[in-house]
Amino acid sequence: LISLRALRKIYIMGDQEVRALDGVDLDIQKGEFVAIMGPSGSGKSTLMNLIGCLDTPTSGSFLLNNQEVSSMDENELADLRNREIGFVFQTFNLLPRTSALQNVELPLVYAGVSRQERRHRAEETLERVQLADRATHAPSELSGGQRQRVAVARALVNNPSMLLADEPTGNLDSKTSLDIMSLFSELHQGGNTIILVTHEPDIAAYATRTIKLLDGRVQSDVRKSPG
Amino acid sequence: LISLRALRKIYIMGDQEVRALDGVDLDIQKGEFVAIMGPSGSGKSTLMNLIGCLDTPTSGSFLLNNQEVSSMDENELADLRNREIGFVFQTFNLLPRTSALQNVELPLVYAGVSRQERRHRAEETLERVQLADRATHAPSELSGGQRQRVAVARALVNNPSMLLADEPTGNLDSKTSLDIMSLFSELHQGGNTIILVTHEPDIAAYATRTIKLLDGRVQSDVRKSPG
Ligand SMILES: Nc1ncnc2c1ncn2[C@@H]1O[C@H](COP(=O)(O)OP(=O)(O)OP(=O)(O)O)[C@@H](O)[C@H]1O
Ligand SMILES: Nc1ncnc2c1ncn2[C@@H]1O[C@H](COP(=O)(O)OP(=O)(O)OP(=O)(O)O)[C@@H](O)[C@H]1O
Ligand SMILES: [Mg+2]
Ligand SMILES: [Mg+2]
Repeated sequence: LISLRALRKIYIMGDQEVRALDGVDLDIQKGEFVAIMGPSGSGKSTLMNLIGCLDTPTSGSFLLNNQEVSSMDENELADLRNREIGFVFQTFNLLPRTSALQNVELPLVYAGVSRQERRHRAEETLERVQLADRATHAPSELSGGQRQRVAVARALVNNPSMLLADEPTGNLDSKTSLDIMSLFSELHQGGNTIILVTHEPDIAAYATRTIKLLDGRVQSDVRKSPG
Repeated sequence: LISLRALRKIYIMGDQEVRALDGVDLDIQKGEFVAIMGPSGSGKSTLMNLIGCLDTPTSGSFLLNNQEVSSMDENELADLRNREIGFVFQTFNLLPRTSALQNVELPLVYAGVSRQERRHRAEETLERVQLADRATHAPSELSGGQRQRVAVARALVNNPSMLLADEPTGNLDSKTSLDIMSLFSELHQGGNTIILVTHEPDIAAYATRTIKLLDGRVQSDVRKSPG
């Protein structure tokens, strides 16, 4: 599904160079459940933004379904992002003046789903993250963990073939975290691909493979032995 | 230091009532290190905002140093907030177009500290959270955990007599979390008061007392036995 070779992301700040990613080689197959760990600033969110087609690398190759992403046109990319990929951002990125329900409906608007079906599916997904009674609240009227769950619901609502989740349980107590992780397991069992950034080993344990980053490179890549 | 009686915070949404805090009774002495835990939405951030004088209760009494906070004038409150209290917000609340260094200097500006001393103390505090090499970056040029550490540095820079930290390690890997917690322990050993919201038991273990909230009320209040 995903093939990265010598991937780099370099920021130039005055006369200094910040190497957010410094040569990443990585293959991820369809249907895998991968956890990405590593210290603060090691490049995890940068990697996620590149895989999610929200950013472009400075150099290197990124193949998605054997197609070089840098040669795709904007329509193909937009289509990918809106129909194939669900993204839970580290900073949620909810629309501030919009209710939780409308925030969750947004990917279905892009997918051209009818209004009635959109409402029904968004309500159902909010129920799955235990926020049915907060549907009309705007983000500023929600707790930190509630906002995080709205971001998770928005990423799940269109049953994405690839879910990218950047620290989706950072603001959640352990019970609520388990609820979210069982939703992800369910999605994975449906054959979908999940890439999840976390620094909690208990959360990484749900994945079948753990990749550790350090200073913008892959430091280790461990697959769980089956059974 | 802090005395709360029958404290309530109620939001009216249409014909519904949301009881964010529903009758909190609590005493916290000067120099205590208190952890506040509880499920997502149980009222932790609401309680922190009230204690930090950033919000006002719907009803009930809040005494700070034996003075009723609701009867203080705006000057007294501003003085408290800027000189006595350091606050690490769950959503960081950094100034977006301002460098990390200038964000950390801000409390010292309010405290009337000279420019040279401000710069020196802000640099020193950024060093203590291992971000000396990110001083000139704006928040959008920092990772999630780096932004969180800038928020921690800003809260610590004026050596506050009361530190309020709302999930200060939610975006940090375990090693970086330990670095932050040892800074807090240091502050506590200097005689300062710390109130910390977390849902990680390992982090709560640094405190000498753990209060659990449920549905806007205190569910349990446990002091560690000394020694
Ligand atoms: N402005 C508001 N209007 C309506 N309801 C609100 C508002 N702000 C907060 N709430 C509600 O008050 C309750 C408590 O919120 P609070 O932010 O204190 O929770 P919390 O314990 O900090 O949760 P978390 O662990 O998720 O951060 C939540 O159910 C939330 O939906
Ligand atoms: N726009 C930018 N300009 C300059 N440097 C940047 C920019 N964005 C990110 N960086 C730097 O790139 C590095 C990697 O950032 P990234 O957000 O990928 O880290 P991360 O592994 O997600 O960290 P965390 O666990 O703290 O979220 C960091 O050192 C950060 O300071
Ligand atoms: Mg990150
Ligand atoms: Mg909160």
